[in-house]
Amino acid sequence: MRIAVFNQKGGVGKTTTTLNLGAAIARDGGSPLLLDLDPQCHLSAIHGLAPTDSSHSLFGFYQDSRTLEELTIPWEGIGRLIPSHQQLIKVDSIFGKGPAILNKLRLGLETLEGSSAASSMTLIDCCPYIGVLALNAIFACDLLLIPVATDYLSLQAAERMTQTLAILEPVLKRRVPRRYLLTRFDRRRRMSEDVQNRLRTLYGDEVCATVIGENVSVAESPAFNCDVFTHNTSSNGARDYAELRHELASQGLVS
Amino acid sequence: MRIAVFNQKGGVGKTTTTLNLGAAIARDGGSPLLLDLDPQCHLSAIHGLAPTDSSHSLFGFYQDSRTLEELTIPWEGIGRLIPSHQQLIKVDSIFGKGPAILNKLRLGLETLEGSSAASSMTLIDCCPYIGVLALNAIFACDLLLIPVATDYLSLQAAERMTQTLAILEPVLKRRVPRRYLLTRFDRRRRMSEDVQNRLRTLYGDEVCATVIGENVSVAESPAFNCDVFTHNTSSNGARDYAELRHELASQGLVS
Ligand SMILES: Nc1ncnc2c1ncn2[C@@H]1O[C@H](COP(=O)(O)OP(=O)(O)OP(=O)(O)O)[C@@H](O)[C@H]1O
Ligand SMILES: Nc1ncnc2c1ncn2[C@@H]1O[C@H](COP(=O)(O)OP(=O)(O)OP(=O)(O)O)[C@@H](O)[C@H]1O
Ligand SMILES: [Mg+2]
Ligand SMILES: [Mg+2]
Repeated sequence: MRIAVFNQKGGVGKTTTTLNLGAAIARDGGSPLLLDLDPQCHLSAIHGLAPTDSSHSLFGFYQDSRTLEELTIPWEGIGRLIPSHQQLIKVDSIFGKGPAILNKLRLGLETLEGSSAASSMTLIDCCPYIGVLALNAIFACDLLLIPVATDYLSLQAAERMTQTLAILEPVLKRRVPRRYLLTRFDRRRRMSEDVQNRLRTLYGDEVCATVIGENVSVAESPAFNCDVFTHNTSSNGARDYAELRHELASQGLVS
Repeated sequence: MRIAVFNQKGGVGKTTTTLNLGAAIARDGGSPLLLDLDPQCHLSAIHGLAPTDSSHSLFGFYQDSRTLEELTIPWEGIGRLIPSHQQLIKVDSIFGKGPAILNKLRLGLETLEGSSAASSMTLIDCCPYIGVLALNAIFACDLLLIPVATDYLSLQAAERMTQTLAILEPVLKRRVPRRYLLTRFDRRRRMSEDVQNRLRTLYGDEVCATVIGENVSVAESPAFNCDVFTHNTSSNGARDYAELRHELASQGLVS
């Protein structure tokens, strides 16, 4: 099962969700593979041992056709990571947007899943830009998880995201299954409630029942190079992400 | 005076700052020009009357060589806007990254400033991605305003931003003057204090003394298609952005 975590809106919790959903899956006995497809390398920086040499990152997969298997590094307490590198930003201008490059990640993951290093769960963190990299993730995924921060600009971006996906459907020859995830929900703010109501009206069951609350432990854990469970197991943030994993598992979206 | 508001990190308050610094300048008697250089069109959506036809947006400037003067629309209570369009995302793949395209906005603004429609202040909102559009803004600006949300991932991004600017210096043949602006500061969180201390240690006087606090009126105003002053003049958010304008004006960075 491959989940791409994407939203063109910046700062809505894509990296935070990839990290902590991955950790929740690990806490439940899984061993997920995390892919950092963002040239900003935030997920790789949280891991802490990202390679300085771009050929040992996802850039090596695109540029030097290295296999995903040889690029995988262990992530203690979570599973494994295929790290990013700033050079990854060049993929957009080097390879164009033809079908070969757009399906490269999907084919790479199929090869990896056929090998001994296969993982039953793959989570892909994306950059806030619908270029070749994000399209690679969308083409490769079984489910698109769209974090939506509970503010008006993020809500607007979610509505536009749906239009973008509709345009892609004929190219993909399928409707990409998707779930919207409300993040940074603050009970004290009417805005949070407004955004939630609006999103549920728009997308009904495609909106996760689980809502990730605004939580300082979630915001702090990256500074300690870890996930929210390791940083503060009894936090509301850890509870919310565990609940998210449970909800997705009950729908067969997480194995 | 042209200020580009940019940070590769998503969701740090670029659009919010362009909108509200523009409004603060207007409140002080100015009539700023706001440019929406983000294909996500968030600033244009706040204005509310963004064109559906891409040739009436900044895309028309790049694609059809329309002048910036003919694309300008009034923004009541602020000044004027040159709106964006989703098609703007195509600029990266259509024109390549040669010097002609990278200097196109700078030359366009020089022409505009020579005409009767000149404005003494221009603010440019950028997308969270260092492609051709953001480079256009950096090449065109007199000052780069870099919002940094008070969280660890944004701090990490600010440090990387500085490296990116250092790489551009030989191409630009100048050091781009810059100011870092702390946003979403929450006094109750130790993290906010940590990030502020770290940023001031790193960049000293290049960090604005003014700090924009976390403020619900700032987050809500886009839903009412307006700036924080119009939405709630007596809010802390309005005070903070007025203070920012005053600080930049006292350094001759805002006229
Ligand atoms: N549930 C939460 N509670 C508190 N803070 C949060 C929460 N989720 C995210 N954040 C904060 O929001 C910031 C942005 O989140 P994150 O970097 O994960 O978003 P993103 O969508 O990956 O951003 P980008 O578009 O830059 O990739 C984080 O640094 C974190 O401080
Ligand atoms: N001072 C503040 N107080 C409260 N909320 C804020 C503040 N500044 C920004 N926000 C919230 O953060 C969200 C993201 O801000 P904004 O969209 O301006 O960031 P951005 O950097 O332009 O994002 P993008 O990278 O997607 O362009 C806003 O929708 C708003 O709700
Ligand atoms: Mg991210
Ligand atoms: Mg923005």
